[in-house]
Amino acid sequence: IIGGRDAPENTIPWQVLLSVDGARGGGMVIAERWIMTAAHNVVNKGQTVSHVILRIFMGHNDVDTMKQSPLNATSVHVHPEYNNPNSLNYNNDIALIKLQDTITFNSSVMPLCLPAEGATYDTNVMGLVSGFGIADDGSKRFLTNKLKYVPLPVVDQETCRNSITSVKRTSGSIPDLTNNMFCAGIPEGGKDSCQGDSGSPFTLTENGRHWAAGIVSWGVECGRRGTYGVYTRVANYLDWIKKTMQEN
Amino acid sequence: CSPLPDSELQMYGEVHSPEYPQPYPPNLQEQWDLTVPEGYQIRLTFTHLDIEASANCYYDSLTVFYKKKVLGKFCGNENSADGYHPGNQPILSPGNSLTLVFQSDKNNPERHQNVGFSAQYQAIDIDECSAPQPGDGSGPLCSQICLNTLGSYLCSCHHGYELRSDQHTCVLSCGGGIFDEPEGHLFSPGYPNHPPHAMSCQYIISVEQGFTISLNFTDNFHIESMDTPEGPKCLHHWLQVTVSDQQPMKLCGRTSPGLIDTNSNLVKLEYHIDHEGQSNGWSLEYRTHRVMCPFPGSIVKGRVTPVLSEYLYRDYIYARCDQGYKLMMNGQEVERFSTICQSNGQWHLPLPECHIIDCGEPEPLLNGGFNFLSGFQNQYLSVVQYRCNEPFYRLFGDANVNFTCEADRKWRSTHDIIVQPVCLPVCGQPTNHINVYQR
Repeated sequence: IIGGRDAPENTIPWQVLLSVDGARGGGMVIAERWIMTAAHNVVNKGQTVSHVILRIFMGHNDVDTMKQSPLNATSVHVHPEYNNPNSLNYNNDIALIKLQDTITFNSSVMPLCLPAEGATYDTNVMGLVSGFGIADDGSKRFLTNKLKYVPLPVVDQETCRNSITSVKRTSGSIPDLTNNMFCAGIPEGGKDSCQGDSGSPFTLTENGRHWAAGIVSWGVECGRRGTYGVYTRVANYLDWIKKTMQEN
Repeated sequence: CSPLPDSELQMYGEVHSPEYPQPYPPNLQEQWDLTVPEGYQIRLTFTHLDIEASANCYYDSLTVFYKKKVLGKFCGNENSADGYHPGNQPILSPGNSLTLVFQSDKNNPERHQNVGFSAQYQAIDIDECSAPQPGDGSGPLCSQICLNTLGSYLCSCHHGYELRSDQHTCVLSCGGGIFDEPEGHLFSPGYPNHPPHAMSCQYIISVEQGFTISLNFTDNFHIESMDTPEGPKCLHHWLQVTVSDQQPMKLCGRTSPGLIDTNSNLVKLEYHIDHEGQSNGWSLEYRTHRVMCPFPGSIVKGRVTPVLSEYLYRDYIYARCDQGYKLMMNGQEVERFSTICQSNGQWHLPLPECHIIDCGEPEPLLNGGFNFLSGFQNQYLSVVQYRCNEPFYRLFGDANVNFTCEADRKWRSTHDIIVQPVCLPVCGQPTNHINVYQR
């Protein structure tokens, strides 16, 4: 998280830390046995990783503390239309992990709500993105073991598309923005999600209740002026999420 | 029973003179011996008699004998002035035989073509019982009771006597009488007249266990008592009533004991009179009653049926519990209960108890629990309220969270359907919030 702060205890109880083959990623608790994350966290060279090499942590804001009690997965369910062999297509970047054991919720572990039917992503509405990914202290970036967060506004879809088109002119091939994605961030940069945050939640709040609006997916650099972070638009996947959970 | 008539012997028949209805030939001497079974007499009825008439039936005649006694000698016809015609009156033999002798002389007047006789006979049962007492001093056929039968008779005796081996006379015998019917009538020999002297009679009334005997003496009671300085005593004549496990009771005097409830199913009566004095005896009706069991009482939180004014031998009672209670016997639950009044006047099983039913521990609720709102633990009509571990779980929908222990031993919500509550996780509401005060 660029430009963010350390999250106080129990403020983001749905945050999950994933460790896949040594790589760090994020996720969010959405039910007693289900974790939602980005598909690209659990797909390696086009293959869904085995649940055996997947290590899952939750319940603390400190990685060192969490590592004492990993949870096991029983299955990994990647969205069937996710296809990203060259890391240039993040469309449908969503996956579900089923846990071996049921979680009992408490103040440190709690599920995040799914979007309501017809949920809207209004431009400039402030959301919150969190994660154990790359952080900075204003001058340099580093790997942090503390959960960090940063509030970011939802960016107008056209504004975001224009920013990506502008970057494409100078940087060559970068992924496309689809309707299954949305952007969040500020044009002046300095506040963003970053590597290691993938799969973590971008939440919006309604009536005091946080809901999973986005999944940290991709972006051009981190916190760069004129660019925004791109998130999987969760509201587009309600049917698939429910179906997958019911069938499994 | 009476012996069947000898099949050789005819019970009826017909006899007639030779060549009847043609004139009989002269110079005849013919005899018929009619015999019917013992115990019967013969009735002979003439249908026609036409024999040459003469004084004293000197020439032709029909003579009827019983053994050697002449019952009649007949001749002539019903219109003749001479002779001796029997008319329409039948002849009855004193015994079971009859002999007819028909004779004609050698002169048969040609002007008369007499056809002889024709007669029918039949056996008639002798009523030996109504026969006059023989004059030979041998006494009546039966000394007490005579019963006529077909062809014979039977002798019988009054109660307290038995028939001797001669089958005619009776001898006093009143011991060993056992009465086992539920009710009956007993009286002393010869009652209401005095019996022969020096007599001891025993009567035993014995009925099934579970019944008690009551004796009801008639008013006409007379057993000789002796006046002593201490008052009248049953010294020489008495009726002793013995009930098992009780002191025997001697009765005498002229006052009827009336009704005696023995409370026993076995009563022995011994009637004794010596060779002097005079007692006319006694008579009683006995009846039996079912043994009574004590009132069964009542059951707390239950009821006993049927409710009767008294409970007697073989009566059944049933026990049921009020709703929400169960029948318990010796610490074990029983589905139903009945008990019977036994012959010893005791119920074969004591009444059970009604214990309040128990629905058992309410179903646990995952991520929640329950509290008792009322009632004692898991008993009938206890109410529990389910709750979830808030703020992390909440009850699903508007599920009823109050469950009552019902009579069917199930925890039920206010609806009949048993729907277990479910705790659903609360999402998106952390217990701590990010507060940023710097602006």
